[in-house]
Amino acid sequence: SRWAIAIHGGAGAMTPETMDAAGVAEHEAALGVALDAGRAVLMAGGSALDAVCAAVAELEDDPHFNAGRGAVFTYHGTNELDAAVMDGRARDAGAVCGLTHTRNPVQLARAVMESSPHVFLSGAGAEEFAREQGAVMVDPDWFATEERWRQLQELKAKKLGWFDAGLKYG
Amino acid sequence: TVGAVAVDAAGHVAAATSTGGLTGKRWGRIGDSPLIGAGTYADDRAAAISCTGSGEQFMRVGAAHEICARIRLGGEQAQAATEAVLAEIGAMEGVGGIIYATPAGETGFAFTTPGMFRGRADSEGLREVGIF
Repeated sequence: SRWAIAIHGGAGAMTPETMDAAGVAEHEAALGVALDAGRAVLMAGGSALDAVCAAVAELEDDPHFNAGRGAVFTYHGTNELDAAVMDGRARDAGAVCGLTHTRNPVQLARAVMESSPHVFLSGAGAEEFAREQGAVMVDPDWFATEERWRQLQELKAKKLGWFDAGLKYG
Repeated sequence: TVGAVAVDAAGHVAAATSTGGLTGKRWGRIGDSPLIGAGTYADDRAAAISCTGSGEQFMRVGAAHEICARIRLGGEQAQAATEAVLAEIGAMEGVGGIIYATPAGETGFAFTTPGMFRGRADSEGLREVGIF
């Protein structure tokens, strides 16, 4: 039957006025790379689960998007990452939250689904599981980008409330 | 937040979502992305869903599962179910975007923010990316 894939890199307050042509081109190119990673899996007869994990891992590694590398900062200037996967065949699912050292959270969520009796692991326990699974662990600096740090300082300086309720920063 | 939904040649669907959350979040705040049934859900009897936006309202609505329930139990089309759930979220003053893929090979999206980074492709040659 027909295969298909859709991806998103987040919804937010960006507008044609706030994102110039170069920014649009950069983001669209990055979306294309992730889309093609998932598309290649499906073209080769691969599973929907492999396709969505391939696409999301690409987006996690791209600093343009709020996940993995390029994630936004918490109030205290740290990165806390969350992810989930779900397979529609038998409704198997895996999820992780509050990660601080695991490079591709989506792959750890899949490991929770495939290699643990649980669905949802959090924080230090999730990272203990990550190390046991041989996940790629990184220094938190891997996630940090200048632009996200600037956004946090701007948010704090403007007293817009203490978090980005208006999704101004994605 | 980033996400992907897909249906493979065997007609099985899957969903994945990953996020850094909200800028300035505190107290261990977790949004909808990792919550199965809120920001991420996949069921071969309905669709695969990945969400992005103001997580608190997506959690309260149980957005991803609610869309699948509307399709499975209510017989709604995926686009209509997606837009209806996003409207419920809007009624709670939430905003965001949702993408879906169905076992029949349909993909689509809806969003109530000024923009959503998105893309889609299929075996019939569709390949597009967009923002606004």
